[in-house]
Amino acid sequence: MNIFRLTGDLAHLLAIIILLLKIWKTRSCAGISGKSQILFAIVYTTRYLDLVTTYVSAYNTLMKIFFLGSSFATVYLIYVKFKATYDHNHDTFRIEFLILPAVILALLINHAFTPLEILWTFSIYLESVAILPQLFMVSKTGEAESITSHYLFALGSYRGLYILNWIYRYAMESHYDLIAIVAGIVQTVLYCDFFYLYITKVLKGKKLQLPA
Amino acid sequence: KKEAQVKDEL
Repeated sequence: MNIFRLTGDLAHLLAIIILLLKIWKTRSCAGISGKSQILFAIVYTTRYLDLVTTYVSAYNTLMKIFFLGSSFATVYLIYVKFKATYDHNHDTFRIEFLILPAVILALLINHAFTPLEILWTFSIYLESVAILPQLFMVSKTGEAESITSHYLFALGSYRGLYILNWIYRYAMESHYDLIAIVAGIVQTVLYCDFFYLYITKVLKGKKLQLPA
Repeated sequence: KKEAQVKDEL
């Protein structure tokens, strides 16, 4: 474990907590893409299957349980509890166009052709594009509540910090995983446009407005 | 082929 990965995991934890609190406190999931949250639930389910087979550390196990539980809780809040506030009209990204290519790519490019490894690879590829429905929804509505933009900033930072972690691990432990690194770079790049808007607008107290 | 070492990252 290193400081980059720890702060990355904490940023990830913070993002999930911000989202859960926003939906729970405002009793509304307006502006939130349910489709992205479904993709995240799929990502954690396919990635953390080893929860029952391998024990890495208490931290690792606890975080996996939290990510799994919170992702399903978020999907439940959006599609069941606060269904009336779910914005169907703006959450229209076709997630099959993200899932299928991730499945195909995982079957073609992986470290080992075993079920657990393929599922892990699929989850890495899917996570890199899982935020697209949410970014698409923000671009369609043309704006995002400031709490939603804080959520996105924390979520985008988490994988950006992981990139620093991978550089650190390569330098210190000569350990690297190209699949995770390439997907992590793609994932972080997808947020760049948003990061620019967040830093130039939201941090100045303005609302996050996308150029119409 | 890289061996599928233990995945210790989240």
